[in-house]
Amino acid sequence: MVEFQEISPADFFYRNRDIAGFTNPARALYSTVRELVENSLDACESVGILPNIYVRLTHVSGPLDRVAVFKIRVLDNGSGVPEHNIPLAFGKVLYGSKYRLKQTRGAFGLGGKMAILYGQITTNKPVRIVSSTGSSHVYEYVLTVDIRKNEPKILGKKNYENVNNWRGVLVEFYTEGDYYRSSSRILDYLKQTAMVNPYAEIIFVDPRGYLHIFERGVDEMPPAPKETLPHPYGVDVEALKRIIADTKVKSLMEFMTTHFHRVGKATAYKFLSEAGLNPDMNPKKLSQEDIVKLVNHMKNFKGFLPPDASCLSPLGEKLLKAGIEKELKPEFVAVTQRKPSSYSGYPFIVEVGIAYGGSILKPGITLYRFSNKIPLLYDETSDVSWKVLNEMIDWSRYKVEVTIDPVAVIVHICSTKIPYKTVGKEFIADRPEIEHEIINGVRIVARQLMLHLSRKKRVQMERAR
Amino acid sequence: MVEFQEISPADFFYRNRDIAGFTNPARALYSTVRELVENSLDACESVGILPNIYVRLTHVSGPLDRVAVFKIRVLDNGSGVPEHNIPLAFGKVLYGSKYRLKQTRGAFGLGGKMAILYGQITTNKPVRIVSSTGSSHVYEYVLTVDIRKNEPKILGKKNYENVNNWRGVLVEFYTEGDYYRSSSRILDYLKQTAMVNPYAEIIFVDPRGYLHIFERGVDEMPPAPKETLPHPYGVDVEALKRIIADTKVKSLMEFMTTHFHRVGKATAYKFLSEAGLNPDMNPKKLSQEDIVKLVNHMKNFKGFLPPDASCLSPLGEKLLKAGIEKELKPEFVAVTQRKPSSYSGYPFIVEVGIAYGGSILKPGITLYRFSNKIPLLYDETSDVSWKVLNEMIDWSRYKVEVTIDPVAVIVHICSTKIPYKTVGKEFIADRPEIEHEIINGVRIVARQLMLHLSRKKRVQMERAR
Ligand SMILES: Nc1ncnc2c1ncn2[C@@H]1O[C@H](COP(=O)(O)OP(=O)(O)OP(=O)(O)O)[C@@H](O)[C@H]1O
Ligand SMILES: Nc1ncnc2c1ncn2[C@@H]1O[C@H](COP(=O)(O)OP(=O)(O)OP(=O)(O)O)[C@@H](O)[C@H]1O
Ligand SMILES: [Mg+2]
Ligand SMILES: [Mg+2]
Repeated sequence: MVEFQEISPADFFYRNRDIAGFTNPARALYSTVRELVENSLDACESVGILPNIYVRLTHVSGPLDRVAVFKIRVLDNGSGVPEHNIPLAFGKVLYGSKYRLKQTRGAFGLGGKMAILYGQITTNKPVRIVSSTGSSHVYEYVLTVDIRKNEPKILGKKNYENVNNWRGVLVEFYTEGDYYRSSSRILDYLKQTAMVNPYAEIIFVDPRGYLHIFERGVDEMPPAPKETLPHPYGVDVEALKRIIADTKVKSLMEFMTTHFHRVGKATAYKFLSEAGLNPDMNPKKLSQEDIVKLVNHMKNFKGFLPPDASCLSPLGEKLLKAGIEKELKPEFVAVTQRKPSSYSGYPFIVEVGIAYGGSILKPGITLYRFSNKIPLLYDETSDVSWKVLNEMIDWSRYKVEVTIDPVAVIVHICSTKIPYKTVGKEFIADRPEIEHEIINGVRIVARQLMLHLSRKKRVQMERAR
Repeated sequence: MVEFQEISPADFFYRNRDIAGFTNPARALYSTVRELVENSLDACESVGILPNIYVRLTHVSGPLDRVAVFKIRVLDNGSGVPEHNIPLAFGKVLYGSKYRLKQTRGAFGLGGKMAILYGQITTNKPVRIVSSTGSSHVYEYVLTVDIRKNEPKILGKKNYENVNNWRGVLVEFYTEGDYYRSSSRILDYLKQTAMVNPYAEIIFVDPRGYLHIFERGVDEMPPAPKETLPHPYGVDVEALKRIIADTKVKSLMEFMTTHFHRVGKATAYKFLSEAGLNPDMNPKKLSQEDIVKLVNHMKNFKGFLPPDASCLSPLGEKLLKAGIEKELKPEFVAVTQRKPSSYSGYPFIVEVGIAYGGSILKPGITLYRFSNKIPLLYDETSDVSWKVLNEMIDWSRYKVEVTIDPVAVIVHICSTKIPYKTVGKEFIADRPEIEHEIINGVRIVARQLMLHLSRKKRVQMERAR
């Protein structure tokens, strides 16, 4: 007798937690730190405030050189979470505020919950969330995740008067981890986060009680990312049907100019006539066949302006160069920011840096990958940047000896949608448009390195005489 | 004003369909064929019947050498789906019959729906399902997936008298695809599926109308995989709490022997005394701290018998060798089946084959990967087998010249839970226990190849005299 079953999204990601980056206690501890720090950075950015993030990992019980129980505490000065959203934001999988078309670190409505869930299934203890949005009160919740139902179970709730006008979030829970095995990755993650978020201050207290301070490098927030409208090139039938169902406009002309990115009256008129559709027709009157026709015309019409990347918030060449110099202390750095491009209607910007020598001691090419200012430290050989560096760049052309010269290549991609191949955000798919920008970015900075290396060689040869 | 949102699992996988292997029309067509064929093979296996699977891909409109609209039709003679489960099985994401602890190709309750969903969002047409479980009636449903609600929308429903006593499933829908770009992968997939499922007959009619027949190689089904109980080593707090909540037994002794794999009275008694727990205690009386203690003791107790792999259904050395010989026609084949092992309480068996020369023309080592009799054709460089072949085997020790000799290595892993790293089942995580079995399996067959190569060389040298 075949038994059918429906499982909740929390149950799905509990059963398949290695797919979300929670494979074993060492890896889970890393994922826990990254998911919480990324939430805090997003929160500060959303209210344009210089981030102050405090991470404390305390050893609670068990051996220090193996799997043990830890307490994790992350405190930020970001937007905070409104009171009635707190239990769901931290207790319901596939719930969040980042399902918009906007450059954010978060994307799935899952990360924070995965960390909390892993802590719960290894220690059976609840999570404590304290937050205020700067209102008159501070709210505290103690809750667990009902995994089968995908719902928070509130065990306790308090509120205090917000005497210090505090705003932000404190997350605290217990989890099984293996700090001995994951400490170098965790410290690398924080170091690289500081490198591409130089306006953030991060304080990390490790299980031995050591204080690691990643000081603010600049005192100014970069322009905030903005939410944008979908581009016609990225539309499919489902997306179009939803826009039609929710729209208040009464004509196809207004439909095109209101709901799509960079579509003005002239473009809309030209498009609709080419598609053979009446500009005055009510979009809700489109037949099922018309909808498919409209989607196909949208994908193929050559007259749409490409996505505008003004909604994005890249690092910028100045900050990228400064970050590389501060972290890697090389003898030479070159950076470049590629012109904005797009894939499937999503705008993106690629920024590439190359660094050589100085404190970079490891021979060969070391790759540093970033997406939306998140360091990616796992599965590098599956990533599009790795593929570019290893299969598409002839390093000998740039006088770089790939087994001897100490070179670092830094690639940052920012977009309203990063094409991660995994739910754990480990590596990025090799979309042709993105590959194209990375190749060209690497070529530009590699050429500058080549000039530096040949200049250096000339100087050495002259000295030898 | 921060806007929070909950999205359904269908919405999540619609928005992130590239994470499930539906990246572009070419890749989506491949994923569509594989998901439906794997469902049919599981269905036949579940009722112990020799599979007859018919796949037809018809070109409907658009160019034949680029993105176009296709109709896909897959018919099997498997278990069929009971009438009231049909709409949910094909219209609700995270719904299925494979959430059991049993070796099946399916695992996520998602694959068939992803294919149907992709067809729906590219063509706006519904899916037609016809099925019977061999009862007096055959049922036909025409439905779409309500993505926002994650529910099927039934557009039409018929039933016929089952005059031929038919049992099985027919799935039919329209989808955007790119056969020109994905045909070689689709044919490879079917060829390799035939290689490791020699008892199946697969007929594929491609868009040009060509018939590809993959004939049955053997007329006997292998022993069917069986559902098994969880092993103590694989338990976490959530899993234990569910077993406690659902159990009818009244003592911890009975709890251990009833709900866990290979735990007899003597083992249970020894375990409970070592854990300091009373064998007569009612499991529902365990405190929250006791539960955590119990989980930790279960993970660390040395006296449990390792997971028994009699629930698994491997290929077997005879069939693996025959499949390799039939498909690759090499000059030499060696195969080995490793002893059963386990990771995190899940039993698994690794089978490795090596083939050399003959019709294998491509110089170098070509890797063929299989998990639960599914061919894995993407992202090989991220897979544990690739890592083993490239980083852990010194081929020169086996007299194999890795840039010249035409060698194929075949790795099959079967388990009650395959540690896929992605929802699209593209590659397998490098769990140490699995890595260990693959390395040793490869060494065994590589050694046999070495003997063959040195024998061959000796013969050639003698002839040269
Ligand atoms: N420190 C924080 N400050 C403010 N809001 C937060 C914080 N942490 C989480 N949130 C809120 O909770 C929501 C859920 O967070 P969660 O990490 O589970 O998902 P996400 O960040 O939206 O996406 P992802 O799964 O990619 O991380 C967020 O969208 C955000 O609105
Ligand atoms: N051809 C078929 N014959 C019988 N049952 C089927 C068939 N196709 C699908 N089903 C049923 O529908 C369910 C859902 O299928 P679906 O492919 O969506 O998920 P799954 O196979 O369980 O897991 P996965 O996502 O890993 O493929 C299956 O579990 C099975 O019970
Ligand atoms: Mg998050
Ligand atoms: Mg399936």
